[in-house]
Amino acid sequence: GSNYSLDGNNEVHPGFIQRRLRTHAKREMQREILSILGLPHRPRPHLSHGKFNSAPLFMLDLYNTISSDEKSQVQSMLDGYQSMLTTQSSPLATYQETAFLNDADMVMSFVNLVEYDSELFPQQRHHKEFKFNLSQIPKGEAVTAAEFRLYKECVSHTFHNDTFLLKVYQVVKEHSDREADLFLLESRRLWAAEEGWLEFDITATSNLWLLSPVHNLGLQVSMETSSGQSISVKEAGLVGRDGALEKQPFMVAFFRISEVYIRTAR
Amino acid sequence: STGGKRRQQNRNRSTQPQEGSMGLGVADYNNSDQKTACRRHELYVSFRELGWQDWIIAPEGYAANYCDGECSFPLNAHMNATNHAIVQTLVHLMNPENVPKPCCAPTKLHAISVLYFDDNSNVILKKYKNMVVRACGCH
Repeated sequence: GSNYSLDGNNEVHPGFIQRRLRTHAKREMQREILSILGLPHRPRPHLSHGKFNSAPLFMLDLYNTISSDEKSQVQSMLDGYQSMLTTQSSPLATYQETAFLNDADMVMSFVNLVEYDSELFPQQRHHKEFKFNLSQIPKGEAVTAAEFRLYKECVSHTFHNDTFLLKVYQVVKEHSDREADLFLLESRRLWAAEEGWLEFDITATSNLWLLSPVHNLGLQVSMETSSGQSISVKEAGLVGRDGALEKQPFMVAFFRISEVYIRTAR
Repeated sequence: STGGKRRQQNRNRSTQPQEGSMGLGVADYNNSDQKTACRRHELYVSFRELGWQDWIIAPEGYAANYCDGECSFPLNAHMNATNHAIVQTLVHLMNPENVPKPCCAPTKLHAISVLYFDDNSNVILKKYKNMVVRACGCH
């Protein structure tokens, strides 16, 4: 049935009769397809930063992984293994994501809503905050896996062979006059010369945010040099909002759909 | 009890002229039903044609095939005369009023995945099961 190749150049099978739909028929078809996709209306995204920044690129990589896996199942297991290897080597979708994909019906990526450096309290240690709006996740769904993804650039010209200690915290409670209460999610030692995507598992945190949105106070990231000196994440090479579009930080959540969507036959 | 009826049916059948069973050979069945036999009809829905390429990232469209056509005996390889008679009888026992009519419906369905933006410019990758009809048959 796949009369179009899944690898992007979707030329339509010559056997199909190309027919231009008239306006009314087109609107009818649009309503029909939206009902099949389970969407109340057609989304109108504000693609201010162009269509393909980091999150869509990552998701497109996942989509192609699924499509190539489907094809590989039709062709042979060997191909499937091959597509897994290529997936592993690709900078975006890693083997881990492919594993998550196998038992997820839905994947959503969330762009970072707010981010500012710690200029509020000069004596405060450097940190960067990230927040994500999970309200679009269908009610009652449980996240089977969630990742926070940060891109690190090489800064060996400044820090040579130094290493950094990166810490990711969940913000538990905010205070107006002092630092927020934090819960350490993960700490990781990195080389200054390292370059690429860093993935942090925030599955438990995401499920907490889903269950009780009032606790969704975001994440904090801080960096120290090997001598324990706090430095700004930007100096350490972490890409933030002012960095390249395709390296913007984002979050991705994998989950199974519990409700089975039955469409009324027409 | 279906005994009486069945005897009645047998009596009817025995009085009918026998040309029915001598009439159409398999080839004739095919010729007479060729044009409307149950089969998969191809239909491609292009998201681009629907003007949705601003929010649907992939795929460009999908094969929304469907099943249509008459189901005539022999329904398919598994349903030889004996099996057909058994099915007919069982259905009849369950619901004598119903005259079971085989219907042309999908026998193999595949999923598709759609990648799209939501209103908040988040990106959603969703798997839709049973979207593409791969094969049709008589149920």
